[in-house]
Parts: sequence; structure tokens; C-alpha cells
Amino acid sequence: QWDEPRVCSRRYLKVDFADIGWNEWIISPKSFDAYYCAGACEFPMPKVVRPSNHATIQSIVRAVGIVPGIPEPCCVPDKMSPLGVLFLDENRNVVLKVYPNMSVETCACR
Amino acid sequence: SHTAPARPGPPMATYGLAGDRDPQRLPGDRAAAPGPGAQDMVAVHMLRLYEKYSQRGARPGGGNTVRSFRPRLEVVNRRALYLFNLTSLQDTEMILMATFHFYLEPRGPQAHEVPCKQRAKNASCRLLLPGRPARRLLFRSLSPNTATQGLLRGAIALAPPAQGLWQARDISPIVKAARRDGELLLSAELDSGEKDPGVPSPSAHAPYILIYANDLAISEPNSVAVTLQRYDPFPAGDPEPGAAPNSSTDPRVRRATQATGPFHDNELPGLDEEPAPAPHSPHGHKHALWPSPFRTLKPRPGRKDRRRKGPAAFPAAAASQVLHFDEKTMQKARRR
Repeated sequence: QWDEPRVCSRRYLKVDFADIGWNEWIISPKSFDAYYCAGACEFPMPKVVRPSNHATIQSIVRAVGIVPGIPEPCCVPDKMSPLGVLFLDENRNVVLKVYPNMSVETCACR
Repeated sequence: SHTAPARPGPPMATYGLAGDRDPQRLPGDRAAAPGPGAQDMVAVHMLRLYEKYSQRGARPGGGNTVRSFRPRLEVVNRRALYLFNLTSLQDTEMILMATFHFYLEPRGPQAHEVPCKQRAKNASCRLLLPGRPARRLLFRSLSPNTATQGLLRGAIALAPPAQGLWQARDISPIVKAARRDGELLLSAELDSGEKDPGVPSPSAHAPYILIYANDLAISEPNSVAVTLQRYDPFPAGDPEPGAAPNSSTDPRVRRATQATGPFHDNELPGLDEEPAPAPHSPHGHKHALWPSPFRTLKPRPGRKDRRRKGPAAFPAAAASQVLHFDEKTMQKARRR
């Protein structure tokens, strides 16, 4: 994904349950768009990376260099969405569970 | 209640509980999606719930979990008992509602209804027909050690339908009480009041139970793996059946990445004593933090390979530790 922007942003990731070996008991969905966050949170951070106040301060401290060992803020999921999964339990009964935070909607520097 | 499905096509199921009031026929390909047994009402119903609650923000019955339970048919004294094993309910799942879904056969003789229909075509008229014993649903909870008869948990009177109907009844108090008492084997019996009601065939319109629950642990870290990951990294024949999923009799191997020095590593203090994760490992340090349900997906090397790698890895690991110290520190250490 060389064309992806260098700055922190959401990147596309499709997870196929067959790839991680869960397809034998998961009925639906077979796959879902999970996405992921990647990219730099360099000073100065643009608004688009939605930095927290703490991340902004940390970024400045790192840029100034007065305190050694301070890393860049991290590019992490900010808003996430749930995913309903239909699967068979150990007794072969069908179960529906709605798992929170399964798919990334937005990323941010935190 | 709802009309019985027309076979062999996909059943048209509508359910009047838990807010599922949007009857619509399922396309045949969707009904077949769950694989074998997809034509039964449980699978169809669950697939409909899945489609409904896959929409953003929708919560099944106000919770996050719906469990279905199929029964095992047992015949005792020529009476059909449907046995439900509810033990797969998790302790963290708070029951919001439980519903019992069943197919109620119409009753003859039809001639009795003729004068009634002439007077009024309503259900209450049929209910007033004399000479018909009331039908009841009887629920008993069973202790694992007892026989088929158990504690009567509830009885629900049923009005006879004009035609074959799938019906649903709220059995929340029954299931909650059974769970509270730790008796999660539940039997359901349709008491027709007749001496010899006949025994239904096992596959014909088997009833089922749906339990709507709120899993309090679903927001916990790793909950998706606790409930969904079942990969056994130690298949049958592996010589360490009693070992924990990630345990090994081999010494732990320290796999240090290229050291970047004591600073600028962005790692939590204290975690650097744990083995570093392999590149692209989905678990990373979580191996140490969430040990029990997380199992490695990587194929396990054979015992010979592990023996070969084990001793060889130790000198390398020891050498890698030296790299963590800068020259000044090393000089100081040597002087001391």
C-alpha cells in the first residue's frame, strides 16, 4: 500500500474468517471490513488526524526535545463500529452476538 | 403467532416477540446460507435476527446476544418430551427474555366448527366449543441426575388455532427461575388432554427456545476470542495433552528484535522482559496478558525441531541482551 498517505489515517483491511480458521463455526458474515490505522503522528499534526489535547502536547514536547525518550503520539482507532456474528456454539446451537469495536471508522493520533 | 411454512420452499416465519415484527420472506439462497439444517425454523429465525441486528445501532432485545436451543425428543409413556440443554448459557449473560417457539397442530373434527362459523368468524367462538380438553404447555426443569420427570416450572394454556400455526410464548420467568436454581435442563411437553395424543416424528416442526441476553463480558478485552476462537494448536496425538495452550516443556526462547536502545522504543515499562512478538503476530504481548483463551494460530513445530531450536536460541538470546547496553555503561560495569 505504497500509495497510502504517510500521515495517520484509516487503511483498508478485509478480514476473511477462513484466513484465521474460524469459518467452521461462523455462519455469517464470512468476512468483514475491519480496516486499521497506520501512519505518522508527526509534529505539527494536522486537524485531520484528530489529535487529543494530550497528543498535541506530547507532540510539541517531542519536537522541542527537552525531554528525552518521548515518542510520537500513536495512530490508533478513534471511532469503531460493532459487528453482529452468527455462529455455532460448542453444542451446535446457533448464536448471535453483536461484538463492539470490531471495525474502525476513524483513526486519530492519541 | 404465524402461518406455518409452505414446504419445501423456505419457511415464512414471523415472530411477534422481541420487536421482530417485520415479516418478510427470506430468499432461498439466504435460507440455505447456514448449511445443513438451514431449512429448519431455528436457523431461519436466527438468520432473520442476524440480518435485523446487523444494522448499525440495533441491539437484539436490548442486549447483545441471542442464543437458540434445539431440543432432543424423548418419548416417555407415549408422551413426547422435548429436552432442552441450556447449559451453554454463560455466567456473564444476563437473561433479558426467553421465548418458546412451537408449531401447534389444528384439531378436528372440522364439523364442530361449522355452526360456530355461521354465527361468528372469530377465535372466541371456537374457544367456546364444548367437549374439547384444554391444551397446555408444561415446562419442567430437570436435575442432571434425575429421570425425565422434574420440577414443574410453568404451565401455559393454549387456544386451539384454526390452522397449523407457529406460535411463540414468553417463558422468561421459567428460564430465569431454572437458571437461578442451577437446573438448566428444561423439558417441554404439549399436554393435549387426550389419552393417546400420538408421538410426533422427531423432525416435524420441532420447537425451539430463543434466549435474549446481555453479555456483560462482551466489552472486556479479548471477548471475541473467548467466544469465537476454538483453534486447538495441539491436535489429537500431540504428546502433551495436559499442557496449557501456550505452555511448553522447552525453555522459553527470548526473541529480541533489533534493539533501538533504551530510549525511543515506545514500549510500556516492564514489558521488555517478555518475549518479543514475531513479526505480524496478531497477539504480540497479549500472549502474556491474556493467556487462557488466546491460542496461537501458528503451526507448532515438531518436537525435534523445537529441541534443535531451543538450545541454539539461548546463546543468541544472551548475546542480544548485551546489545541493550551502550558502551559507556559497559565500561562502567567492567570497572566495577
